[in-house]
Amino acid sequence: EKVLGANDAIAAQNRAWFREKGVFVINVMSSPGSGKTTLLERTLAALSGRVRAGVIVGDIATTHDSERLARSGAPVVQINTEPFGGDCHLAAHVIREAASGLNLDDLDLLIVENVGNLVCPAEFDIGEDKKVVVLSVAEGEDKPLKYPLMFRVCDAAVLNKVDLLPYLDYNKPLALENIRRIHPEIPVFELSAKTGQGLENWLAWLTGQIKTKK
Amino acid sequence: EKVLGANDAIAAQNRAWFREKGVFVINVMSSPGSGKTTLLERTLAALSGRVRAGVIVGDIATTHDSERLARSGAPVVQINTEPFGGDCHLAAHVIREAASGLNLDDLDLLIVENVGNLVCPAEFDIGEDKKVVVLSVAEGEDKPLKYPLMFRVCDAAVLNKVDLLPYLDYNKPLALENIRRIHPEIPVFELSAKTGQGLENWLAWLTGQIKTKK
Ligand SMILES: Nc1nc2c(ncn2[C@@H]2O[C@H](COP(=O)(O)OP(=O)(O)OP(=O)(O)O)[C@@H](O)[C@H]2O)c(=O)[nH]1
Ligand SMILES: Nc1nc2c(ncn2[C@@H]2O[C@H](COP(=O)(O)OP(=O)(O)OP(=O)(O)O)[C@@H](O)[C@H]2O)c(=O)[nH]1
Ligand SMILES: [Mg+2]
Ligand SMILES: [Mg+2]
Repeated sequence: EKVLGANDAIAAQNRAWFREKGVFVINVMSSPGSGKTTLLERTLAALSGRVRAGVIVGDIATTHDSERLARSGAPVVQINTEPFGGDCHLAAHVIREAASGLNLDDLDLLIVENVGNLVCPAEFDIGEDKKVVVLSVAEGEDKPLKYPLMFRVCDAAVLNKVDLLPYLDYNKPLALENIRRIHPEIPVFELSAKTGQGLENWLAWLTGQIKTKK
Repeated sequence: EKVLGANDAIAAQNRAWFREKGVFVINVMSSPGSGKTTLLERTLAALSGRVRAGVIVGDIATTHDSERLARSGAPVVQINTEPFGGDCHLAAHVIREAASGLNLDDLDLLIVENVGNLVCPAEFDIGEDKKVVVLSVAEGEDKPLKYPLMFRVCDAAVLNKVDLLPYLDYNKPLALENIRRIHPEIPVFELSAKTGQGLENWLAWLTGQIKTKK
């Protein structure tokens, strides 16, 4: 309880700071390997020249993801949790520290790619405007029911890797029903971060959210 | 630190109890949806009549996995962590409690399917003999480097969903190199829990381990 209390206080400070700077902040979460980084690579490329975006990437170890995302030209800060205990989530204080390494005056959008984990990141407010969960069709239809908190707290869901559907016995209507059972009104974007299929609805939602904050 | 200390003491008690009962215990971990339950369905079916197996399944919510595994005829205990805080891992005390719901005198093998999470479960000793990590080819090649602790502490790794390889740009030699970089001697079983391809090496390892403990 005490840990979350202190975290919430810092998250509120972050949120005020981001609002003052006019930066829209999204927190992107998923299981390991659902395709967060691949989706963000596509997203940064599509927004380039239209939206000034920066990224904070959290991982236990390696700088692989930040190197991939930095190729877009966007400013990227990598957080590695292994040096301080291997945290399985990003907390508000590490976001505050990482964000101070970016020039927020130059940004419209700050994307946080969280540590790959469908459980703990859902519990930590980092001062974001919206939370997004990425779910891959390769993981099965039941994850929303088995890991409900993540789907309850998120404002949007991305169903990724739809290019694999022809090769899986995947029951997409059931998967969508399971998401809606946990979070009835949540928008769900069905797409392939690999091929780019279905990306336009996700981009429309994201750019619409940025405009609303402005 | 205090949490892990208390946990280690109970884990040691569990281990002594399992040894006295002559039960070999494996702790199976992975990201959500890597295929733990599918692999265990196949494993229980293949061992039926040869090895007396029981299962403890941990999830945040639902009894889906225990229902699937109970179809094998094996005794199965489901742990749901949501009622006590939504823990993202199984600790030794909940394993002690769940195991007391099984008749260990009748078992050669106790399989623990942990909560889907590639981070925290690796830190909690539950009294098992061996830890096994399941990695799906759909998750990419870099997970061993990005989530190193899990691959360091495990005694065996299963590379699952190889039936999807023809549809993925997956670099299997790189994935195996990444596993070996973190844990050089670890045996890696390449298989498809869906089609049954490659299952025999995994079963040979498992039955060999059970015999060694006896
Ligand atoms: N077929 C297919 N593969 C995809 C898609 N998106 C991502 N992948 C693959 O999935 C694997 C993991 O993708 P990443 O983008 O690294 O996943 P991630 O969620 O960022 O992983 P972590 O940061 O480690 O949690 C890689 O092998 C990608 O090539 C997709 O739309 N279709
Ligand atoms: N193509 C393919 N799909 C598989 C394979 N093994 C499992 N799956 C599918 O992957 C999805 C998840 O499988 P599960 O066995 O439920 O995964 P899990 O690791 O037990 O998931 P959690 O318990 O929620 O962490 C399901 O849709 C399975 O049908 C495989 O070898 N090949
Ligand atoms: Mg990533
Ligand atoms: Mg399972």
